Amino acid sequence: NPRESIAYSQYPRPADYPQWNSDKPNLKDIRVMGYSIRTIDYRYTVWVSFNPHEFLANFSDVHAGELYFVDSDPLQDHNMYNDTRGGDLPKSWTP
Amino acid sequence: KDALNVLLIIVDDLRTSLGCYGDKLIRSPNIDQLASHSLLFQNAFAQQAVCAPSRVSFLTGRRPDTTRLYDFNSYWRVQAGNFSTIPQYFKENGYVTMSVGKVFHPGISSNHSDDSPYSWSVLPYHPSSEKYENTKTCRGPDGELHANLICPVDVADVPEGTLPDKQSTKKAIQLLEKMKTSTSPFFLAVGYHKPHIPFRYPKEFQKLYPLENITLAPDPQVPPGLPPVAYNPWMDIRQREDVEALNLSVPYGSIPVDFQKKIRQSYFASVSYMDTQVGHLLNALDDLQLTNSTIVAFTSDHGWALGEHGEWAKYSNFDVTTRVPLMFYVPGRTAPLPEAGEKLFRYIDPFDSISELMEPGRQVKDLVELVSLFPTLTGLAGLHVPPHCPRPSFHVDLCREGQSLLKYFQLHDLEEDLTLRG
Repeated sequence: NPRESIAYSQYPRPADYPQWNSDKPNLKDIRVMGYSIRTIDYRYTVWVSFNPHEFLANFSDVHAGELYFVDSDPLQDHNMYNDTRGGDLPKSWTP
Repeated sequence: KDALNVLLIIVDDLRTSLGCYGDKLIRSPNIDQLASHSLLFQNAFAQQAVCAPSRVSFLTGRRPDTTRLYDFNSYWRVQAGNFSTIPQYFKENGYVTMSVGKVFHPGISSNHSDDSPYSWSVLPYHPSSEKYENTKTCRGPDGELHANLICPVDVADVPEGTLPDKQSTKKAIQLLEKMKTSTSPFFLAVGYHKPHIPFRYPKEFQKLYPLENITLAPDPQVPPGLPPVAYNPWMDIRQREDVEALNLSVPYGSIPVDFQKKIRQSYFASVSYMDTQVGHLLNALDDLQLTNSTIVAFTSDHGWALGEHGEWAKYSNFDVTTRVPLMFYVPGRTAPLPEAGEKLFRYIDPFDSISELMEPGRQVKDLVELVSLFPTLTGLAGLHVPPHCPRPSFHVDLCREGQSLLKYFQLHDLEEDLTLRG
């Protein structure tokens, strides 16, 4: 069932706002990690606190979120995350 | 003796801007021809949209949270665990493993050695002309040489009179010729540099993409609802002389429209140039009668934003930067074994306007991940597929975090498919 296929991606950031090293932060400067879960229907991303010394992401501390629906917004220009009030994290995301 | 060889082609920063992915503008006849004999995954995604972390992830079969490489500054065998790699596993199973061009990201993340001797039977090859890639070899409108982002060149004019990917193709063909008479199966990984920046390619390829035919990205503005943390401020291209001269404000200043079109034109021209290199390599596979005994896997380490969401380069979680081309040609599985003398991969000149449209091969829509490359390649080659990793798996040298994609290659489907097509 194509709906069961899932792809995970992630990207690190040094801060909540763009700065000179936002594209390629060194490990010691990473403070936020964006974890994406993709299905054939949507892409859901949470940007959460990240501790580079412990290599630990804190899913209870969500800095921002993104939610795009493939059918209605294939180019991912209309972030619905706040419209859904961020919603509860999908069960599969809670550590 | 009967083991299938493996040719793994990894293209740097290649998004799915290819004919076989439905992009009508792009001239990529040789990759499209490969796709017509392959199983093509329409929705394959990298686990992190930046070179070293993505490459170490798919070459070890572990996710970035396990390799603990999110930047360029650590070697997984030191930082995280002594994880086996795909080439290492083939080497341990009797294959001669060889690396040409950019397979591992050079530097600390591959121990300044492309992970030799673990991964490779012979010293990895790097094209000598690579050292000029970021130097002042781009002739600007002022007639001077610059280190530009947009860098169409007269190959005769550049140092050594050649380009890295041309040298890589030549070396890879030499290795194929040598392996033709070997009794051992081979695993050859060829890493092409283009379309990674700078867009330094033979200038004639620009003719394939007249500026009047080039449009902007369909959504060139930063979306109002995009959280600032998600935005990639494309700092790397800003450091190139021609972009720097635009005096753009950081982080949200947008590139002038005509220059956006020039960037897109040069990315596409780089793709077609790279396609010719892939074409020469696959044509040699045919000439050496290795097509019926060699699996060909084609992919990239991540995509590239060409102005979508007001962004350029990779460094984000958008689909345009994480979605990658992924296809496998498996002799007798994704295409019938070629008859004696039959050529599957005859070189096609992208300037040949009559090159007929390719019949697409089989395609899969399901979402898949680059981290599945390890179990899938080993399975297709008939090797024992490494077990799923426990959590955590830092202490386990050989296991994989990705699903095997073998189920998509089921023969009966193919036979059915072929009779239908027959």
